[in-house]
Amino acid sequence: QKVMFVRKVMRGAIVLKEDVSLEEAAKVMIEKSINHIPIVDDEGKLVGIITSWDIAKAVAIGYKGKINGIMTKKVVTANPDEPIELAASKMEKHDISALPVVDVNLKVLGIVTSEDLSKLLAR
Amino acid sequence: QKVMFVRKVMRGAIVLKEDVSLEEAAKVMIEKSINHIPIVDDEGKLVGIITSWDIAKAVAIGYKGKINGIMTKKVVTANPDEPIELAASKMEKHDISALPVVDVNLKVLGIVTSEDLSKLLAR
Ligand SMILES: C[S@@+](CC[C@H](N)C(=O)[O-])C[C@H]1O[C@@H](n2cnc3c(N)ncnc32)[C@H](O)[C@@H]1O
Ligand SMILES: C[S@@+](CC[C@H](N)C(=O)[O-])C[C@H]1O[C@@H](n2cnc3c(N)ncnc32)[C@H](O)[C@@H]1O
Repeated sequence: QKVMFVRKVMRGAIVLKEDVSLEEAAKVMIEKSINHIPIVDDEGKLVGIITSWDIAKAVAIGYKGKINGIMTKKVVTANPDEPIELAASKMEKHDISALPVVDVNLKVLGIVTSEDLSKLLAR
Repeated sequence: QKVMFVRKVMRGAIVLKEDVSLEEAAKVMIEKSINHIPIVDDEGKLVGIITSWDIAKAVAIGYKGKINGIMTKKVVTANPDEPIELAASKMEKHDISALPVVDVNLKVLGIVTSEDLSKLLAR
């Protein structure tokens, strides 16, 4: 069986800056029908990730601030040349459902989700 | 290659009734570290599903009511004896990431998510 690499299943990532409001992040998730948004600085470098789960957390605790107060800052990532099995194991190990795909300078190249991997089984 | 059935990968489902508040549903998602909650009636029959994406939608549009006003009522389901490929195709087709697993009377037996299927690739 040929090895498949992340490059083959990754999609383009919609990114946001960290000073964006919770409502704004939620609107982007709904408009683009996504659950995961990598957060970048002014140079496009990864600084965090926000997901619909974090929005649920904000609702659960009554948090109403900017996303940088609720996003996850220590982000688990993938690179385009790693096998999909490695990406799947990272998501399993950390109980997460998406990995921003980055280059050596932490520039966001795309994103791979458990939905993208699950689709590979839909034969 | 042996066929694998949904019964082998499904997990127990945490369910809620439809008159629960948005905050309550969000708190359950955070406490249990889940994104999908099947909604049942007084007999335990499936009547809807609410996900963290729906919570994000509520934040995006400023909805503050009970979950029955924001949950999805036409639910795509799986049964324990179907092959995982079928479950994966259903999720791909409807752009969803979870299927409540039900019996012929729509009683909720469990849930299977794209995260559960993605883990099968984590070798
Ligand atoms: C631990 S998961 C638990 C729920 C469920 N397994 C899921 O993936 O949504 C939810 C948290 O994971 C974080 N998260 C998502 N993707 C991540 C990634 N690639 N690296 C680090 N944290 C991530 C989110 O910011 C969120 O706070
Ligand atoms: C269409 S998906 C789009 C975003 C992303 N693909 C995801 O799965 O979250 C989000 C919507 O799907 C609905 N949904 C989730 N699981 C479902 C299921 N098994 N049957 C019907 N609708 C479902 C949710 O209630 C939510 O309104």
